[in-house]
Amino acid sequence: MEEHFSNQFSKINKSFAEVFSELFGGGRGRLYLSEPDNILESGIEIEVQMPGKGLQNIDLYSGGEKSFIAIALLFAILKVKPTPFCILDEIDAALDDVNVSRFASYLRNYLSMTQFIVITHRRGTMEASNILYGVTMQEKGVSKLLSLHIDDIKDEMAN
Amino acid sequence: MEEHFSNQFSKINKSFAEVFSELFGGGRGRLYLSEPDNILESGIEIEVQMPGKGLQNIDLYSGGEKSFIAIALLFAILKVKPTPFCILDEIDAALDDVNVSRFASYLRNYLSMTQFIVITHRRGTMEASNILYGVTMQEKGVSKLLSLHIDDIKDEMAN
Amino acid sequence: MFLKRIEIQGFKSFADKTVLEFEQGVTSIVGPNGSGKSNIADAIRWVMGEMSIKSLRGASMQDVIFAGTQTRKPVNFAEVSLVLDNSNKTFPIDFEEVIVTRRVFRSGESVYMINRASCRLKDIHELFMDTGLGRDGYSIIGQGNVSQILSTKSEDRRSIFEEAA
Amino acid sequence: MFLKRIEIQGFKSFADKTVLEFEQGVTSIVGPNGSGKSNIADAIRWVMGEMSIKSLRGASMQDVIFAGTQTRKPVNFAEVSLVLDNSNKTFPIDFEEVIVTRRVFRSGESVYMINRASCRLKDIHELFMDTGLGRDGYSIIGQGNVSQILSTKSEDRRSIFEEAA
Ligand SMILES: Nc1ncnc2c1ncn2[C@@H]1O[C@H](COP(=O)(O)OP(=O)(O)OP(=O)(O)O)[C@@H](O)[C@H]1O
Ligand SMILES: Nc1ncnc2c1ncn2[C@@H]1O[C@H](COP(=O)(O)OP(=O)(O)OP(=O)(O)O)[C@@H](O)[C@H]1O
Ligand SMILES: [Mg+2]
Ligand SMILES: [Mg+2]
Repeated sequence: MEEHFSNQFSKINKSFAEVFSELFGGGRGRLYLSEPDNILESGIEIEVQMPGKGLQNIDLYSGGEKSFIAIALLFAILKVKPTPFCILDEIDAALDDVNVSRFASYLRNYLSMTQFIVITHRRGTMEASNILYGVTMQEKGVSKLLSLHIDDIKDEMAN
Repeated sequence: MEEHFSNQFSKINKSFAEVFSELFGGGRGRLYLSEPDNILESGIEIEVQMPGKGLQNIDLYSGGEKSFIAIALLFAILKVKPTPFCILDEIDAALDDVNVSRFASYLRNYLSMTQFIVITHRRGTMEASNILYGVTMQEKGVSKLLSLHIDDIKDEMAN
Repeated sequence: MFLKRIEIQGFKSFADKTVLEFEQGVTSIVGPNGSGKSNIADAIRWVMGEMSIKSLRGASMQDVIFAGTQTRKPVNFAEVSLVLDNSNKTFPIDFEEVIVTRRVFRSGESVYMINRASCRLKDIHELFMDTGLGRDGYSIIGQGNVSQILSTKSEDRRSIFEEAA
Repeated sequence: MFLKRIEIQGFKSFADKTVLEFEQGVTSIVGPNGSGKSNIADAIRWVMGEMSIKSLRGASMQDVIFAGTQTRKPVNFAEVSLVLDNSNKTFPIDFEEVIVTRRVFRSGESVYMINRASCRLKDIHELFMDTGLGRDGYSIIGQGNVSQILSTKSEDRRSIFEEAA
């Protein structure tokens, strides 16, 4: 049990370091146990250094940076233990347009292992998908589904 | 003291009802005290009905609807007791594009009473402002200010 | 294994029967605020056996049943079916396709089914065990929850790692 | 009254002196994630007398001083000045313009000034009292905090109403 957890943990840590520098274009990400002697109960610490910045406490990072670090951790875990499908509900809300496109294109690296269903308002994410569904309430209070094409998006968002 | 609070409270309630139906294009918003006999300590309840939907518990509303209800409440309070300036940090993050433009144009109704400084990633909000500042880190880790024009936005977001 | 289809009827704002077909790859769901996008994520979480009312944003289990509008009457039951492709036998049962169904009536009575045969909730939990699709895992990231992986205290972060172990 | 200018030096990521001029109306601040936008909101909150380290996203008061980068040395102090137009005498002092300044050194020593004359923190708090610009009020809505007005328990909602009373 202990051995299994610490094996998986070091695999996730290695994958986090790789994913982090790919997503952020440099810098360093590291996971470590707050109490290494107590593997089965210890908390998990996250240490991150953005490219070109000093090492700092995770709370000092901005809203968008924190979302992006959490996304890097999610991708790192999916790399080590993929799930058949993954539902993401507006995880791109705090990202700027450049980071939205980085996230959207990074998603495509995982398609052989995981199917993604992504709820979003951001155009960069929509453009990275192969199927697009619109949900509207033409009749107030009742949800209806429309099958959309990416070109429809401009009109759809407008009404 | 009691009288003053309940006077202000009923003014804010009246203003909330007006702002709500203007922002949402219909429906009803109401504030009431959970313990009307204990004015100075009572909690404050918010009851909202979206246009065409039934009355429901505030927790059932979506992420974007909740943000928009909170924005309506903020505008209602600003109407009753304006502050000289107001700093809003990405309050439009959960809104869809249509609601972003509704929020941005509604802001302009308050310009005679309050100055707004709005931090945003959404284009609809940028288009409603008269001054635009860009903050970048050309030198990693050091913030620099650029004075922008709305036409620059396309380029600025791209790099 | 992948998600082929989801059928939703009477669940939250989906008064009428609605079917979403999926393929491998990335599917985006878009639409105005309050139109019902997160309700689809809730429907998937619910049919997979979610028992916490709070994580379904309701106050009682009946809150998932379509409550009516100014022009429509409330309905009596909510039903969701998840159709999964099992050709690579991720699920150790001998079917090419696995259909998981959950139904709840206003009376509180619940029905669970796997491939149209009635079963217990426990059977649905066991079906999804070890696939990483568990309810506490990382296969459904709810709205506004992405940064929670970081901001909780270090000991709260364990559950996502344990799910992956 | 309105905000005419803010001068930031050595505060968080603003290593070099930075001046933002404002007018009446709406000013938007845009830019990539992590570039320093919310640090400007923190600077305004700080110079107005904010004492809670947590609401400035730091662990200690020194966390507001520029900590250096791989190519720059840390600095010794952080200083922010807020220049307010007082022609309509919102502040009961006889100046057309009111400049509020706050400075903190790595040693922990703090300096507060109103119109370049040194004062106490208490004087800054009193200056902003009754203008609705108080720190618990609704004049600064932090990132991710907008829905908090709704989701807190009903008794937590009072503070924003009391500020407006
Ligand atoms: N004392 C300090 N010294 C140097 N840099 C600091 C200091 N405190 C914070 N920072 C930097 O400021 C950055 C965060 O800035 P801020 O929160 O203003 O970003 P933002 O522009 O609001 O981004 P977002 O769009 O993601 O919300 C962090 O990456 C951190 O490196
Ligand atoms: N039992 C129910 N019966 C009818 N409608 C319901 C029920 N439960 C929730 N709803 C409706 O569903 C709506 C919320 O839907 P949902 O959270 O899916 O929106 P969303 O599309 O995710 O929006 P956003 O973009 O703002 O996140 C609410 O407005 C509410 O009226
Ligand atoms: Mg939603
Ligand atoms: Mg920010």
